[in-house]
Amino acid sequence: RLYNNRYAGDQVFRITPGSDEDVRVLKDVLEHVKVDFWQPNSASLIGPNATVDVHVKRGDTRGLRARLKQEHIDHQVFISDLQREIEKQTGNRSSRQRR
Amino acid sequence: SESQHDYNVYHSLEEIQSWMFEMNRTHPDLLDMFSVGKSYEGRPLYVLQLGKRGHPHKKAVWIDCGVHAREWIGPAFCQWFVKEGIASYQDDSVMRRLLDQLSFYIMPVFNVDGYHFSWTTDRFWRKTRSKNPKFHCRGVDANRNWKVKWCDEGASSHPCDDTYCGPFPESEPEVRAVAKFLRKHKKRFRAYISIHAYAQMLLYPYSYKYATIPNFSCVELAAHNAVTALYSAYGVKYRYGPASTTLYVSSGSSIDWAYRSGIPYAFAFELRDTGYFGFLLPESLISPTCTETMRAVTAIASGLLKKC
Repeated sequence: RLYNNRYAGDQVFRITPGSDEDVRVLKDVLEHVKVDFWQPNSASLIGPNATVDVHVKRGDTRGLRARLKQEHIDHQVFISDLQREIEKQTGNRSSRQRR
Repeated sequence: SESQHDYNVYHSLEEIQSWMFEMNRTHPDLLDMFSVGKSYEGRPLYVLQLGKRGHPHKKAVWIDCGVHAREWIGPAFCQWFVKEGIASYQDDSVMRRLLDQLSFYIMPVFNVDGYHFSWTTDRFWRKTRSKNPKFHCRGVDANRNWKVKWCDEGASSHPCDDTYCGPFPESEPEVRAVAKFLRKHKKRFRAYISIHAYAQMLLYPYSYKYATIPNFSCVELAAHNAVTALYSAYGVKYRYGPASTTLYVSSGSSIDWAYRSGIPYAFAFELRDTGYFGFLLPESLISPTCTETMRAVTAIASGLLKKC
């Protein structure tokens, strides 16, 4: 499996904080979960009504989803399994062939 | 061989470098390959000069791809641009005029170490692969490391952050090598273009401040023409404008450095998409993405041959 299957179960969330308060709460929430910012590049750049895409590790997806729900912050999953999407991106070419 | 190179798939660093050697070998009339230096891990930083040989001081356009490792559509576009330039030189009068009157310096993979690492170990690596003995985290954001308002708003001074600006400006050998080359030839360069993903935007200076550039009307016109040309291919809409307001404020970026160095037109493209596949743009979208971006870049280049 590509990358030794390390991304299996990882997800990418798209989060849309609606207000300044949402932004403040979201920054706080994301302080406590190790996520990889896809867009924007860092928490400091989060702004109201601007989408935030973050790569969330498999073990953190449920907790983060619960927190966002609890805080009534709009969110959706735009990639539900990163490993599967990675494998789809380069078709069925084997990793050896790729490497 | 050249005919076997598939431009509709993503290629590893080795494949891209082999392709560059092959293209250089088979098109000596339009291509010249050279290196501007070495990366942190010692890899050569190859550049292809595309254009009809002619006056040594022909005006020039710089295009770099792959500053951020995980943005694979960038290197795919740089390969596409070279292929299209050569394939259409004979029959396309616009491309022939561009290649007769301009030299395009194309760097398919700026961040060679990071790109290789994103193929072998971490698909979502962004930064370079430099080490700092004082910290366990590696890498610097190569688009926060340029000597212009370095490490100010929109960049981080923490080595573990993805927008880490580095220990000092041009600390990254990749940035230093390109900056040195551009400084040496800056009188010739009319445009600097850096290819990134994703957001579908065309950005120009300034990134580090909310201010209007002196030649705003010409740059705005060039950007407008570019996104109009891009839209004409598949109806994909790009936003465009100063990076600080269109995206966000960030310091130490390559387009601000290029502009402050005297290159009158500096652009950063954020290619497809707007957040459906993100960095994992499927190979089936390489062709439309590169075709539309080709129109935008040639529109910018054509504008350089006119007076504004």
